[in-house]
Amino acid sequence: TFPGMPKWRKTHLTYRVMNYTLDLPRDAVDSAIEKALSLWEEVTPLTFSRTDEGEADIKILFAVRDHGDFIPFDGPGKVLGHAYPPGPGIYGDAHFDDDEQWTRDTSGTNLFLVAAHELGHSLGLFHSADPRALMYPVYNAHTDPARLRLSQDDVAGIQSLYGSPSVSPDDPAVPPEPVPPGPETPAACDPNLSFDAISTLRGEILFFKDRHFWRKSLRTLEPGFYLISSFWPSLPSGLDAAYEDTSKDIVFVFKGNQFWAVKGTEAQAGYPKSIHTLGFPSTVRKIDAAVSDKEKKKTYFFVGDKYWRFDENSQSMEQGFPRLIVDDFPGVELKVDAVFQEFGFFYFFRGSLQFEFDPDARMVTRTLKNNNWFYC
Amino acid sequence: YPLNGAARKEGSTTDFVQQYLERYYNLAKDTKAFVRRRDGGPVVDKLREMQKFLGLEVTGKLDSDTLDMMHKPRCGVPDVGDFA
Repeated sequence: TFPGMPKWRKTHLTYRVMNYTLDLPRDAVDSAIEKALSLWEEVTPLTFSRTDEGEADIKILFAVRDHGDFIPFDGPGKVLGHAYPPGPGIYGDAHFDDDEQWTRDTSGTNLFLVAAHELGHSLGLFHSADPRALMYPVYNAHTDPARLRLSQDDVAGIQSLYGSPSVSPDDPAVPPEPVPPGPETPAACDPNLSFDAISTLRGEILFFKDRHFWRKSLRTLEPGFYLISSFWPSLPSGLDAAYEDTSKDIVFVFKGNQFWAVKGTEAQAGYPKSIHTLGFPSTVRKIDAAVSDKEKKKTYFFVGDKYWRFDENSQSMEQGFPRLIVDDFPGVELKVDAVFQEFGFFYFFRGSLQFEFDPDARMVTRTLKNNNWFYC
Repeated sequence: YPLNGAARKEGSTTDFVQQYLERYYNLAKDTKAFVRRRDGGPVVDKLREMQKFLGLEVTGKLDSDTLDMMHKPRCGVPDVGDFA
């Protein structure tokens, strides 16, 4: 935050687009600003409405060189824009250097990316030293605007000022949360919690849910809770499945008919790929869950009430599949949300339940609440 | 003005770096850039501060990574200090 932590003392703010760049159609500018504000709106109690006349809390303008605020722009490149922290008059306003070539895509300077950053200043955020953060001061031309997500650092910063969507830090009954829950943030100990996907990663277990994941180390009781985008900005939220291939040190994640590969925090080049490159028929549109059997070098993919088996040595789908889950994993529910392997067991998750399956005995050895890994 | 092109280029880099540090890292305006001092001086301190903030290797030197980063497009709000 800025020195003195300036912030808006109200949650409904007005904004006005004072003029337009000639680089883009007006509706493209309006849409970029609207999308940029909605990024912040999603994680705070703040709401925005547009006004086309009179005073507004946040005034947005395009200008070149000297433009009346004693901080002139500098021609093409270098400074793309600047904005003022919350307050009256010029404070809260965002200015964009119209000597840049503003674009909807990344062929020039993407207006949405810069607007999202500058409007972060308008709301009270200072620069972040975290290169993954939207509030990092240097423009990243490699950021895909369609996949832009606020980082953990951005969310923590803005929520330290305004709280989460349902909780304001100004509410005396509710102290501010040190760990920022986002919109519809799942609670680890919610008895009805279900998971989108689960994978191991270098000895830890990752439990994915919507835009977040819990990171559980077997050495610690408390799981960490993070935004997926804070570790892997290019990954989508709402994953379908994930598994770790320990021999390659890669985690594969699936959503819809695509899958991605990450090694530590690095997204691997050449992805996303179609799931059909793995050998699935075209009738398979998504994977429900996946797990790799580390010893046998086989990967199991669960789709509906069936499963496929992929041979990691031959890199091909095995003959004779799909088979019914219930035939080979008796006791496991018909359909699974997520699965991972640990201590020689497969742990299948379905809704709020978890089935510990012994592959050698071919039986379910325990049925557990699915969040018992969090010591709820 | 120097007739030697290399010297002129070096001078413009020095000016650029000085202005960058003044603008974004609150370097005092009367600081002479790159005057040799045993302790490195305020410019080296500010370079280090900048390198640390932007996640570069902290050398206090104008290496190519640091210069590249300084030339990248960025937000005009300073990274440190009061916003005036």
